[in-house]
Amino acid sequence: MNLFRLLGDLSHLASILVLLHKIQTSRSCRGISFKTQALYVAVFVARYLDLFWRYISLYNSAMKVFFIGSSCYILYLMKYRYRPTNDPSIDTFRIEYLLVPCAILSLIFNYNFMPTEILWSFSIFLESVAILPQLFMLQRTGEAEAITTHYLAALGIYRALYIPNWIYRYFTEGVIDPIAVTAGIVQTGLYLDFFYVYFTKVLQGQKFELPA
Amino acid sequence: PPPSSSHDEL
Repeated sequence: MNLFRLLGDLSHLASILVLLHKIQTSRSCRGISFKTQALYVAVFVARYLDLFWRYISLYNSAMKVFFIGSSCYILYLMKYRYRPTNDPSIDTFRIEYLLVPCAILSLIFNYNFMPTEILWSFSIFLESVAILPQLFMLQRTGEAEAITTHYLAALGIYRALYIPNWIYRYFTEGVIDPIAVTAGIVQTGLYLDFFYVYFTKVLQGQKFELPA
Repeated sequence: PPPSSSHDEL
């Protein structure tokens, strides 16, 4: 564990707490893509089921339980409790365009051709693109509530911090994980446009609005 | 270093 990874994980944790806070206080999931949230459930379940056969640390297990539990809870809030505030007509990204390529990639690129490792690779690839329905929705509506942008920023910062973590681990531990690094760089890259607007507008007190 | 999976990461 190093500082980059710890801060990254805390940022990930914070993003979910911000999202829950937004839904609970506004009693609405407006502006949140159900598809992205459903993809995160798939990501966490596919990757963190190793809870049952691989013990790393209490920290690691607790985080895994939290991520699976909170993502399922968010789906429940969107699907049932605040269902009327969820507008599927603007959440139109076709997720099969993500699921199928990720499934194929995970069959080609994995560290061992066995179900658990293929699932792990699949979750890494899927996580890297799971935000696309959300970003697509943002693009369509052209604006977002400040709190939604804080959620996205925390999520993007989590991924960005994993990059110095890998560089640090390469030099201190001599380990490199090409699958995670490649997917992680792609994932961080997807946030660049968003970060630009977030840091130049939202953090300056302006509304998150995309140029027409 | 040889490629290895960082299954210790979240």
